[in-house]
Amino acid sequence: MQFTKLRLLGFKSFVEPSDFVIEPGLTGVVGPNGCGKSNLVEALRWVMGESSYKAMRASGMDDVIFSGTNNRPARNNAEVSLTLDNSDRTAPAAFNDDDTIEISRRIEREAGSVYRINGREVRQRDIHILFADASSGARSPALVRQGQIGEIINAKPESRRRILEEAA
Amino acid sequence: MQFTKLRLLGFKSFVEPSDFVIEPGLTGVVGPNGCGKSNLVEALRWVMGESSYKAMRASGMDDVIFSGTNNRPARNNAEVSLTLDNSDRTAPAAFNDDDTIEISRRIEREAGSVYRINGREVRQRDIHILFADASSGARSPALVRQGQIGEIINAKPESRRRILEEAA
Amino acid sequence: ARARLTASFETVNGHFKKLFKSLFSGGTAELILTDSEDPLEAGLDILARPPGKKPQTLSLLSGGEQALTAMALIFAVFLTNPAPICVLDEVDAPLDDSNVERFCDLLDEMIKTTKTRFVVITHNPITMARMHRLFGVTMAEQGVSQLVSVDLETAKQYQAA
Amino acid sequence: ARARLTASFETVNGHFKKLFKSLFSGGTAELILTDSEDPLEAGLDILARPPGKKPQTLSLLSGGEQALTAMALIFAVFLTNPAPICVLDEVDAPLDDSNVERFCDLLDEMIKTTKTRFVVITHNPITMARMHRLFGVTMAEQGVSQLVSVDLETAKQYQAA
Ligand SMILES: Nc1ncnc2c1ncn2[C@@H]1O[C@H](COP(=O)(O)OP(=O)(O)OP(=O)(O)O)[C@@H](O)[C@H]1O
Ligand SMILES: Nc1ncnc2c1ncn2[C@@H]1O[C@H](COP(=O)(O)OP(=O)(O)OP(=O)(O)O)[C@@H](O)[C@H]1O
Ligand SMILES: [Mg+2]
Ligand SMILES: [Mg+2]
Repeated sequence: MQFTKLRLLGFKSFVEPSDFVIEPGLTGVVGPNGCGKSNLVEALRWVMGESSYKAMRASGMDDVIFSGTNNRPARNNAEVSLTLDNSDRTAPAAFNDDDTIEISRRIEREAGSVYRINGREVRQRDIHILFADASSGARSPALVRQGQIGEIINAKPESRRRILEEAA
Repeated sequence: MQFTKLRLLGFKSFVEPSDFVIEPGLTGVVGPNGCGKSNLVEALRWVMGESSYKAMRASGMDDVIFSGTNNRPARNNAEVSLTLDNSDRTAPAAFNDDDTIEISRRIEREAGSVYRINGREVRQRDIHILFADASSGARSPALVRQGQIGEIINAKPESRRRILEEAA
Repeated sequence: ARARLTASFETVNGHFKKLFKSLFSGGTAELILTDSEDPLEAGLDILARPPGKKPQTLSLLSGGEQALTAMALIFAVFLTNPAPICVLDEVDAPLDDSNVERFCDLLDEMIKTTKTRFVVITHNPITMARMHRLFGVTMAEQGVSQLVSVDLETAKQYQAA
Repeated sequence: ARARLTASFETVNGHFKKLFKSLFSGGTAELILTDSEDPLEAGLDILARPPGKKPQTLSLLSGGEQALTAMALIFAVFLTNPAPICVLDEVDAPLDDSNVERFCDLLDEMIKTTKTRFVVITHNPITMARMHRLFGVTMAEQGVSQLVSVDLETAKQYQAA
């Protein structure tokens, strides 16, 4: 399975529909302070089933919904979808019939999130299983948060072992 | 009181006597990764009476003593001295007779530290009093550790209040 | 002690509002004493609103925005009760070039109004160029630090060591 | 599960030793499973020794050295069990120029040996220049993020916004 596209709508500062294409090799993301680069990474973590609002730097999960600017009102929902290329047929059996797999998560203010895989509503657990098999997911050590590269070094040995489990 | 010079001998990677002159205005410190820039800041914090080895990124206070390289043996002691210009006579009464005040701290492996002010041995408490009056000291918010500028923002409101107390 | 803390809170807050506006070229910010009748027990909350954005919890600010907000607070404390020395260890690391320039502008302003001496550790060539003097720390002999005074050209070479 | 963890530990350790040497141009490092008969309960310790220095506790390493060591560990895990995607948010911020080049050399090596796709957020012009493609995030309208594909020249201008 390969990650090919991330689409955001109303997620944090991405109020307008935005498509982030992910191609093989090295994709650089640049821009001034506060423009939304780290928000993009959080959108990826969120659609892969992140359940802790702290990992979204938020004080509640509703904080990921666009909260408005001087010229625009706040929204009441946000949606992120992730497209996977499954032409190598490596997805778990339940989802392995299709060439592409689209995972989406939609949140309504004060009403929680709904996940879908190729349009069908699924539970958060199904999302976790899908990504665990693919050595990825919301808590993957391969998603390095800003300022956190040193965290692995300063962590206690027990929590460092978690990284090894990803490799197993 | 003004800070004018910091002298290191055997402190961390500064095994040779090194003089760091501190002049008015902006003094930049540059150099490749791992060359000793942050060690310099820790030497300043240490001579001002820092009692926690964690603030020295160490696992014990003896870790501040030069531990040797492939070509040099470890040392058994380290010393840092700080020269203050007191020509404006603003030091606490006990130390206010002199134009310059030299504070030194010397550590012997497994034997702890000894502080001196202008050659006379003093207690750690005396050092803390001297610097508290000068709105400085080992825990001053004006010494910003590497990677810690965000710490003030992410701290709990109670610990942020400590900053205000410095201003009082 | 209570009266002193409240008085210094007002002064720091005044400086903080001004410094935030100059670092962000706009927007508003303020300090709030929270949770308690007694200022000696209260916490310090920060309300920061970068230009054009809605006020949000601090943790939603970006890495660069948090660094600038923290700088505004530290310097507001200095202006209230100047410390003799300030050491900043790579605080410009999360900043983009235009914010590095604003940070240096603020340093220039601070030395005009206080006697604080600044020691700034940096890898950023823009910051290096705005220092009054530069010290290089090298390890000509591996594992052994040596301090030398350098000019800007040499400093840039260190960076590309 | 125990046998699998021990086997993967050996592979990760092998990669980690090699990657550390290439990132630091020398020195030695290794992973150690500590504290327990049972690998499933053990902790993971890291022994890192930059070239010419004595082995020390990790916390004594500098900011830049810790970032490189952490990178070597993350990539060692990838080589053992490649993740489909890796996102690095300003991991080059604490690095000097020569270490930024080494970091980019390592990225180039990783794409030759794995199918992992890398998303690298950076303010550093050296890293920008070594990417295969660049996306810019702008806030033409304050508070509203927009994604655009950019070339290197435009990216450098963003930096100096
Ligand atoms: N729910 C939301 N609605 C609108 N804007 C939001 C929301 N959550 C966060 N933001 C805005 O997003 C901005 C932060 O974006 P982000 O952290 O991605 O910046 P960045 O590009 O990573 O910057 P830096 O280079 O400083 O790290 C903040 O200014 C914040 O106001
Ligand atoms: N007691 C000691 N004896 C000898 N060397 C030491 C001692 N303690 C620390 N060091 C060395 O000092 C180095 C770290 O120095 P420091 O953290 O000051 O680097 P730096 O210049 O700040 O680098 P960076 O730019 O990466 O932050 C480490 O490589 C470590 O080996
Ligand atoms: Mg960011
Ligand atoms: Mg450092």
